[in-house]
Amino acid sequence: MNIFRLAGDMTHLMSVLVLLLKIHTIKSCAGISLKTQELYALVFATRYLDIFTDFISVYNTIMKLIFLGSSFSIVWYMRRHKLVRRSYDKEQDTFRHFFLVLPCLLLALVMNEKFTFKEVMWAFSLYLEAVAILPQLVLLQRTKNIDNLTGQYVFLLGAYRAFYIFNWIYRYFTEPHYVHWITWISGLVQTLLYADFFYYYFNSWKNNVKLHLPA
Amino acid sequence: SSTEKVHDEL
Repeated sequence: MNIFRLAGDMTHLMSVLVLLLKIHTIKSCAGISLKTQELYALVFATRYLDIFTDFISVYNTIMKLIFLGSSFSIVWYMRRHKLVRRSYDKEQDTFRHFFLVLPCLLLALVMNEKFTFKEVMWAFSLYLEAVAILPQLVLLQRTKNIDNLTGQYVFLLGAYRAFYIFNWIYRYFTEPHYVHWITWISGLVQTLLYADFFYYYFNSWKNNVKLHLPA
Repeated sequence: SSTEKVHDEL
């Protein structure tokens, strides 16, 4: 465990917990894409199939349980909680899961480290994670008005991506057999998707104005 | 590290 990996995990954890806490406290999910949240729940469910078969560390197991629990809680709040679901921008959040899930599944069947159920699902989760933010970015574009917490949520996710890339670079040079092409390429694609958002986020922060995305 | 690859990242 290096400092970049830890910082990446912590910003990832914070992004999910900030969102869950926001929804729980103000009983609103305005500006949050349910499609993206459902895709993340699917990402964690398919990636952590090894949770009971491969023990890595107590840290690893606990983090997996927190990610699974918090992502499914967010989906539950947005779909089932009678106050929260009323604030959901259903008409604006029109991205189809199918268009992201199917190509990722096909890609995972072709490109994986080993053709086993667990490895195909692992690859699928990496590909899906790379693009799962798209419905959220589309929703941000449409609603224009981005409150601080939604902005912070996407910012923390972007920070997590950046730290993970530093972690891979660090591990590449410090661990002799550390080569994971699938992880790196899908991770890089995911980070690039945030670059555009970051540009506007930093501009609004620098000029101390409310975040607005262009049409 | 072992030869059997395990995914140790989240």
